[in-house]
Amino acid sequence: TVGCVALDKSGNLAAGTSTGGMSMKKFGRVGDSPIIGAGTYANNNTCAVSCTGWGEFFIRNSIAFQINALIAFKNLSVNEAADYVINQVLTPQGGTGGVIVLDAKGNFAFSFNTTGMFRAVSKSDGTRFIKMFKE
Amino acid sequence: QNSYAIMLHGGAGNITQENTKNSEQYKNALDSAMFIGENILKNGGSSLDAVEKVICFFEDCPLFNAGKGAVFNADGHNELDASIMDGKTLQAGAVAGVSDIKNPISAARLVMEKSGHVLLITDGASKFARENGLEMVDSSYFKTEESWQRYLKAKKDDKHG
Repeated sequence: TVGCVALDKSGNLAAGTSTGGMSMKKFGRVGDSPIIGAGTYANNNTCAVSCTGWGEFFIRNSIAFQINALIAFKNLSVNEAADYVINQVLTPQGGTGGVIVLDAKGNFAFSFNTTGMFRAVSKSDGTRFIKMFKE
Repeated sequence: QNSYAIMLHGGAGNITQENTKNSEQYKNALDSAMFIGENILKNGGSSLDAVEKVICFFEDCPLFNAGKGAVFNADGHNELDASIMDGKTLQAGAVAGVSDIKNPISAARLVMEKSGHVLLITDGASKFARENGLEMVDSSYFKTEESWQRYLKAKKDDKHG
């Protein structure tokens, strides 16, 4: 799975996700990537989210929307919301994967419970990095 | 506001130091993807354009599980899914189970902007993409030797006496 979230100079957020699904999946099986609110979500008032991982868990828990809801209704930061859904929602159920989250102020967060996640960020303030593991 | 930001991911599966011996390849691909997005945003382009173009790059790159190089299902076919959402309007679009649209993320955006719906699947999604001028490919386009060998190995390992 691949995904991208972006904030433009007009203050607009967008999110997208694309995948080939899980290897050896049952024909016709659809994971979270094309399900709005599960694998992808964006709202200028809260954040943009793209997910990757075991789709069934992301669908059952509306992970992408849940991150948005935690920010909207509990005033959590992007870091707190991302870590909460991975560590308190996904992990106890046996789900695996990760999320990237970006808000309208340019605050960003990654969270995952797998051995690694290919990820990168770039901001107009000069922040720029690429990471693969939990370094 | 004159600032911008972009984040991307290329999956979080079984990534270990062992199975990413060519980690430089992945890092270079992530760098190239980010460069595409940065250029769009730096020049005043929209976040939607940045997201679509970055994901198109990933879909065209055989290193990642999307588009060319995607994994195979149990029947040995590629089934691709994609979605996109606009944070300004809360409009969204998605396609699922497609096997002949070169860039499913562009089809998802087309669904969002021109269909009046959110999710189109399989043949219907392909028909809609074709009618709206997206590039279509034979399903063999998505197959790479490496992903096919991984499928054959997985299939063999899955057999139990």
